[in-house]
Amino acid sequence: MPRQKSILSFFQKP
Amino acid sequence: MLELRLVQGSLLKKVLESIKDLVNDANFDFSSSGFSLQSMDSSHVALVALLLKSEGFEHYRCDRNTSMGMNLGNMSKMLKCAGNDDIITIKGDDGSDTVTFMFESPTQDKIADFEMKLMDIDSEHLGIPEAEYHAIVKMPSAEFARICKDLASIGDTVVISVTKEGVKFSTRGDIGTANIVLRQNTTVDKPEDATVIEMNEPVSMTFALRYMNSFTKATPLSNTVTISMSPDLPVVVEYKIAEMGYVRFYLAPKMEE
Repeated sequence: MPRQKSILSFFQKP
Repeated sequence: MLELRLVQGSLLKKVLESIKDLVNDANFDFSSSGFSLQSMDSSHVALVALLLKSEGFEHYRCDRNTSMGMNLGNMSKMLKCAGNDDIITIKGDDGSDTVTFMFESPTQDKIADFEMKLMDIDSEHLGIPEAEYHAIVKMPSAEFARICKDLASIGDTVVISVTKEGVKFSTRGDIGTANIVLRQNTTVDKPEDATVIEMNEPVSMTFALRYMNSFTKATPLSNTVTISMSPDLPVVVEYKIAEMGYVRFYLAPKMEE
């Protein structure tokens, strides 16, 4: 089963 | 001093209804050009970005950039007290710990004001990089909502695949599988009924239907929805708000480790 990624792994904190 | 008068108050009601189940608390960022909001859901899987430009307001005054933390559930409770035809005015004073929503009936014979407590929110404003998308599908928003609802009765995840044949939505669950294919269709009477597929390269990605279904609460905001996908990037599900801005939902994909 594919795992749910976090949005934080794509968009960076400033 | 902040004062925003929105003649079409129902728009703000619809915006709140579209995001309040995904995000509990958020900072509303007001500037002279309009107001915006960016917030992740509590599981950090999805992100909402809202923009309402000042041009869409009958009257818009924002003397200095300011950020107001609001509980969206509470805000929704207050906005539900506004009639669908009411004019809504948002008012705030520098340094105040409250915001006022004023509702005026179209005939001006009923005027209400609701004052809501603000809250301090530690928000992490994320940088969303500009991206080139492999595929962008524009389709009727009601059709997208129907597909997400139908598929969620069969499975938990949807695979969205765009090829030159069309866009395919697939799911599988304990009781079986489902595939829905939409072909590009621009020969329609009304442009909002068209399905338009812009594809640079084929793409296929997997997403949680629970989130997709939550995004479709924005359906009343727009007749059309745009779905932008690239491998290894969150999908963007965008509902444009006529002449004012947009609500965009970003959803992280499910991926093989």
